[in-house]
Amino acid sequence: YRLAKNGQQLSGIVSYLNDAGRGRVQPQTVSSRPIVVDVNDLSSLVEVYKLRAAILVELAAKNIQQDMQRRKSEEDAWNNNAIDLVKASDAHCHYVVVKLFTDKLGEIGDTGVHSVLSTLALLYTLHGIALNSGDFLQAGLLSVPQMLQISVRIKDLLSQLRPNAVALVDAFNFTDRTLNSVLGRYDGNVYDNMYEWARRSPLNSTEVHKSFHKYLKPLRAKL
Amino acid sequence: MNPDIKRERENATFNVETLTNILDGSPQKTKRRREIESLVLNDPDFWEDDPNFLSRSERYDQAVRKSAQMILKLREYGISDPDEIYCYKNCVHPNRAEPLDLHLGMFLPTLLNQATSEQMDRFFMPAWNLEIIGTYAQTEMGHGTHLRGLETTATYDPSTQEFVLNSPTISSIKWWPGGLGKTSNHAIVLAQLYTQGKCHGLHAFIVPIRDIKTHEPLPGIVVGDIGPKFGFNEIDNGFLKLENVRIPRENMLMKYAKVEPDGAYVKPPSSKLTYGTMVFIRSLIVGTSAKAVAKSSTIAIRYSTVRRQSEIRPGQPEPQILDYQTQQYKLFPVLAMAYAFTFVGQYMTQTYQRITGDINEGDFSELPELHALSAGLKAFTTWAANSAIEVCRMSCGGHGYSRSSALPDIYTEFTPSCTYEGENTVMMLQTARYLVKS
Repeated sequence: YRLAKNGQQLSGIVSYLNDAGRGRVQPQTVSSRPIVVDVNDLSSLVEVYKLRAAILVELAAKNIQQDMQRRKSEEDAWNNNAIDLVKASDAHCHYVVVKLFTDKLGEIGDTGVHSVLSTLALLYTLHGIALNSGDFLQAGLLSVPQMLQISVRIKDLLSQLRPNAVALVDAFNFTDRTLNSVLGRYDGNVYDNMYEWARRSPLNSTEVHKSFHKYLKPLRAKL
Repeated sequence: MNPDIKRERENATFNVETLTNILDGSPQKTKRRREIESLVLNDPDFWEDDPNFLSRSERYDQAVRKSAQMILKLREYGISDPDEIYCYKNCVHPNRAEPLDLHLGMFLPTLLNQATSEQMDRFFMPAWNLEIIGTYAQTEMGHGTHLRGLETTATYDPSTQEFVLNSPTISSIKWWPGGLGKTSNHAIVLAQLYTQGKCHGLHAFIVPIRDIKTHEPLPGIVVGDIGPKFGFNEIDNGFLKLENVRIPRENMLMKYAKVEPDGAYVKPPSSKLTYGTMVFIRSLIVGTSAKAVAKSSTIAIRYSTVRRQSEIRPGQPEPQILDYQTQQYKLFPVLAMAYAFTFVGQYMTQTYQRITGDINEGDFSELPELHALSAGLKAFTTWAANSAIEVCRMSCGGHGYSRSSALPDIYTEFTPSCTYEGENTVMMLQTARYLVKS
């Protein structure tokens, strides 16, 4: 951010800070028009994640600057704004994840797989916005009606994914031995295997546990 | 086959095998992975007693037996590609860490990245043949992620051309390294280097800690297991106290920084190179997060199609619990996360390999970005995955509590990744430093 602010051109995953450093990214007022119009368009959603990251980095940097102007040392100013800094990092990482997921879709040729992964990517992206709605609303990146639209859309996506849920986890292709879970068995025969597993518990190695003879029986004699 | 889960599979709208190939990287990689899995799964030498019913000492014992078998079999089958070794290991020790993890995952890579060619000649083949079993001892009882605060000292003595290593305080005792307690006979120790009266910061030293033949601790070494933990039952995480332990000058890893025989110090081209192994592990952790979420969501979603409970419409049969919107709202974002993190994990591995290649060619320009990205994504993915596993456990109702579900073990084995190789908040602040200052 500071290098960008000093006119240097950043490259790589942080290149979005070039605009922030030059004051081209500003939180919008609530009344102004939001940046994203179509909440179904992944590329514009990636863009709002990017803007959210840029705004939060800028906010943290400005808060540190202000503290330093109030004669705080840089180290104290840093500690005084650590919550904002962690939020900025979190937003940056969230943007990277959303961007990489969306980029991956571009490499997938199979129509069926592309379609179901696009639905998943959209769910991941919208769910992230819903969980962090305060950031997006405060920055004016999305409006309140759009947040409501997102809630509805998330419910649509859940129903859309429902028929493919088992196939999507099957695609991870874990064997029963590597998963090692009675509940997650490939054949779905959960209850009989759970009963079998419980029977193998060491507490079941004898019909009467030794603690009965050692403690309960003598106790009973004393009462 | 349970009829409900059978019907689910019949209703899918895409080809599962095609997606598996994408997750593995290619159809050839899927084929090879399955070959490796069947080698392990059909091998009676890897059959085991259910660890859920064993004591910790029995679990450690069983894990060491399997790890020893694993090394023999890897040789027998000529498996040497790191990805294939990783796959084989994950089948031998599903859902859990094992006693040789630090040897394979940190000791050997540190040698490869930071040893000179002479040091490679001395240490690598003995380590490859497990005469040397190594670990990576960085964290101390009183100091973790803040590396400049580490107290262990390595003071160079030019008269004997040796380093003298010490744990000057109780808080400086090395604490937590996997395999340190009982398994390893060597440790790469991170210590503050003192030479010619000056401290030059943290450097890595190869320190013998147990006799290679008898496995008894060497003079000046106090070593042991740190006791039961939240998960990691198969691993002997250990402590190490160094009392005037002398090692030859040649045991400092000197590919980059050096100490000359007279004690003169030669700086490394980048101070971050000492922490290269941590960057490697952080890059891998992103993929590990994806695996943990993928396993948990597989368990919870399959179970949610088999489990029937209550009623949506009065008088109708009990529906599959996956038909409840609340269950979908819990599980499908977790499923989406599993896919997202898998692709990010693939990207991190490729990026790590590309930038490491550049570093080996002398180009360090992208090292700071790799540091920042691996730290941030390690924290971001482990935090999210940790919560997601718990969501999956809760989604399985009462049965999620049973160890038979595997969810408690996935959770306890995964949770330490939020603190090891860098505590997550500190990692996020390191990324923030890069974002603000870069």
